[in-house]
Amino acid sequence: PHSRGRVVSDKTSGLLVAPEDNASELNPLLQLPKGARRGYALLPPLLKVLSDRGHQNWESEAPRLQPDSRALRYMKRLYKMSATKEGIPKTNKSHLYNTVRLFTPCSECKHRHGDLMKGDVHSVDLLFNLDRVTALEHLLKSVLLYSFDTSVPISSSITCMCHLSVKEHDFSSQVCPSVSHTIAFSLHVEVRKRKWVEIDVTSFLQPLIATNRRNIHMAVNFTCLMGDPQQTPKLENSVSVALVPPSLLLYLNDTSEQAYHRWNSLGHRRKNPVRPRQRSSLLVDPTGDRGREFSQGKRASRRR
Amino acid sequence: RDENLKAAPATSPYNLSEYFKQFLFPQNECELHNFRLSFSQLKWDKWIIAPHRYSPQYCKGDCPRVVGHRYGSPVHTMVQNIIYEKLDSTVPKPSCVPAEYSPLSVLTIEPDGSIVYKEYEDMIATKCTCR
Repeated sequence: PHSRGRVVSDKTSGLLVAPEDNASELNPLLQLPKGARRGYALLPPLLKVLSDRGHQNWESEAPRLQPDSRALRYMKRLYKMSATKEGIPKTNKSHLYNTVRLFTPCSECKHRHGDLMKGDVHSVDLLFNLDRVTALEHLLKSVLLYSFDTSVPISSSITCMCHLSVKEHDFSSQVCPSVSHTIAFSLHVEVRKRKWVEIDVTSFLQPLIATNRRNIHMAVNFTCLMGDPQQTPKLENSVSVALVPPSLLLYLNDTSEQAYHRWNSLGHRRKNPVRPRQRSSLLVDPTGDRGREFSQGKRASRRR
Repeated sequence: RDENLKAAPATSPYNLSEYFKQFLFPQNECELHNFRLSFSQLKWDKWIIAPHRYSPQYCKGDCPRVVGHRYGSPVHTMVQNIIYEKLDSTVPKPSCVPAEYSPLSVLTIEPDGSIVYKEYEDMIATKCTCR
């Protein structure tokens, strides 16, 4: 297919192909023109299949790893909140992201230790591989998503002290990874009411993800005490509250042509879909909360 | 226009307007048609988690000579129609194509087992035009 707005040849006026397009670009229909091949690698799976007109037998490339069932349940819930039954993004949503990626940690890094009697010490090394994040997907927010795997139903609440540290692998020297930076915070959760706990680690991970780090290695250490912090928390019985190793959620703004840009439709409807759209520049603060947005809707910014 | 009148069959005034309608609103008029597919038909349901079904819709039909406001067509469409009829029939007639779209939210499993929710632009045709 010829790219938009380019005159190939005009029988009457004798206009030749525009100077910068030479004959080599007129490849057979199926072979992508040179410029598109670089973009091809960035295409999400859905568009890769569409652009190959389904020749690529996608079933044979069925995902090798099946996603974690808990993570799948969470993302289905997020989908229901974000889209109508027909799959159209809900217009009453004024969030800035148009992409959410959920990564589960690679398995071999999980190990648990600690003595349940002294409060459940839950420490785990997490390695997240972020290869799937494309260069056009800009980070707005990152969240560690915990879920509770309570085999014994408990009604009390939990207060946890959490230490989060990122491990830097200095591949040149095989010394064990040094810790580049760490944060500590406390967490109070009513286990009975919540299945998920979302811990915002945007400012913590932003430096890594902004530098297109493909692998993030972090250690998360939780010390949880049962009961209400005001009264002295007692450990009546050991509760095997297993904090399932968290998933990493990335809220992203995909600025590629194929992605839907909500603020475009909030501000103005494109009259002529054929005319290539000018990219609307969007100054976005990574945490997404103080981001300056170009959507004209007052209600949208006030709701923030 | 006079030639057409002579060719017109002897019709009563009531049918005359009906007769002329065929020139303005062809039977097989350019319009939006429904098409509903499920990703299992394409065997993509293993990695596309949601939605299960999707209606991309499509545009089909003839573009009458006088398109104008009814199809939201630019003047160029009428010019191309005249070129086709009067100057060079190898220049294609204007086609009935989508003019506006809706986005679609899709939940997929990536090859590495991660899960992605993404909102794609221009996935569902909502209006047709002659271009």
